[in-house]
Amino acid sequence: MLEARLVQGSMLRKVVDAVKDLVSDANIDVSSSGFSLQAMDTSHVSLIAMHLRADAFEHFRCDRPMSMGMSLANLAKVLKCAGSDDIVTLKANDDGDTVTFMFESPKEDRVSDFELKLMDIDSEHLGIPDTDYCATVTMPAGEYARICKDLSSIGDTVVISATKDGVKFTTSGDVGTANVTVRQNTTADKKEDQTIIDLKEPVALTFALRYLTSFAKATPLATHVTLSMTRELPVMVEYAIQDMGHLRFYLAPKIED
Amino acid sequence: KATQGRLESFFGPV
Repeated sequence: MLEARLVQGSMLRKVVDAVKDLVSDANIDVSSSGFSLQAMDTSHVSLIAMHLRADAFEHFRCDRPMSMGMSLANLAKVLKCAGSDDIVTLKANDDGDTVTFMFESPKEDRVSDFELKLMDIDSEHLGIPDTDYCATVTMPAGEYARICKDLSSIGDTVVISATKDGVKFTTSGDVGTANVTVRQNTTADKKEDQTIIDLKEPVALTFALRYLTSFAKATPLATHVTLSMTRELPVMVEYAIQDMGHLRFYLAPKIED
Repeated sequence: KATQGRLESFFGPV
């Protein structure tokens, strides 16, 4: 029996809205540690790894680990029916082929429940090694989203180059070329405007912009985003889910022939 | 010309 009650139910909707265009169906794995989701897009170029810790839930009961295969588009439709301040409770039987979502308004004057059919999805989990990244940059999530949007109007490939002077995003296309450089800014009076760069050694990687732009759909989740890079490894783009967990995106680089 | 890598080349199967 699974029963999990999330007071900030809106976080679930923000996570699903952030990933549903990249991955259509996914297995949500539940264990005593919480909820996890790992899935790749169809081209296996990008991967999402989400974890929501059990202690994020006001009530969490998972008698035995289970994997719930879902269409993320259908899950998004169900979560759209929740009020932004609703408490969301998930319930599923161990051998069940459905999962029930219950939405309660804060004043408990409105309760609704939606039952979603589960699917059999063969999961292709990859082992993501813990990496000591050469460069990590934590910047305002809105800033990252804006860079992706602006550069996408110029080109479809971006070189991200982290040096001691800052992190430079470069693209070029028929229109011309564009450079955006983001510098360390730890003196901003508002914490959410700060940009922190931790550089162990310079690194430059090339990526397809459309994936980085898709990752920016997670912007409503957090004030900051962290990009972590190491030579010839996928970039990790990470959004914290408040203090409950994280939503990580990985994107394979383009390798110069 | 740059070739798009796939994740399997970087992350092993579990």
